[in-house]
Amino acid sequence: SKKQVTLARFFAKR
Amino acid sequence: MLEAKFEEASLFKRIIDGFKDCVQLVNFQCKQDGIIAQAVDDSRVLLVSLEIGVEAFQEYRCDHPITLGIDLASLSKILRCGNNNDTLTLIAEDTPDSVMLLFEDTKKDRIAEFNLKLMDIDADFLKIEELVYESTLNLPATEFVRVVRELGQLSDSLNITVTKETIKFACDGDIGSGTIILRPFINMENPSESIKLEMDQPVELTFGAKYLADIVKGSALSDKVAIRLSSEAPALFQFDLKAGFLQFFLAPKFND
Repeated sequence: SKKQVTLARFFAKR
Repeated sequence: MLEAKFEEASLFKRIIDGFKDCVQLVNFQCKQDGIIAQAVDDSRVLLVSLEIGVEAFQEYRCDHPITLGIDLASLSKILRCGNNNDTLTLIAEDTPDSVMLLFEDTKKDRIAEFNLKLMDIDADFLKIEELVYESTLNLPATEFVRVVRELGQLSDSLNITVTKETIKFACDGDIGSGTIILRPFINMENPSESIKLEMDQPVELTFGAKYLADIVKGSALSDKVAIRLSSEAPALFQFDLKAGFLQFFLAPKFND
């Protein structure tokens, strides 16, 4: 099943 | 000093109604060129970004940047007081403790004044405009609302697959499954009814249905929604105002 990720996963890359 | 006058209170009401159910405490940053706001929901999955340009106002004046920290639940109580076609003016000092909301009917026979206490809200302002997307969809907002409502009944997740010629929404839940396929077309007579699809790469993403149910509330602002998808970025759902926009950035669900 799929798990909800948070926005931090994307913005942390910056 | 800030003086921002909406020709009709209903515009500001619709803006606030468009996102008050997913975030509560919001800093409204008022500047010379308009008002912007950004807030993340408690689960850190959904980010709301609002921009109201000067042209959205009948009159607008803001000499110095002013931040209004507002509890949207409290603001909504006050917004319910005025009539939809009253003018609504937001008035604040340079370092305000409160913001005044002034409702005036068109004949200026009834003038109602409310003061909303401001809050000190500790929130970062994220820079988000550099995201790159693989697909952009433009749908009638009513179609988007319908898809989210219909499929949201069956499952807590909604899958979107975009290929060259189709947009497929699908869900699979305990009571059953559903699929809705939309194909791009142009309605010459009524362009806002058109469905447009620009695709650089096929993309397939899954989103939490409860977040989409919040996002569709933005449809009160616009008859169209733009959806931008990437496998590497949060999806963007955008409702345009005449001057400005309401954007929702939603983190997808991924395989464990």
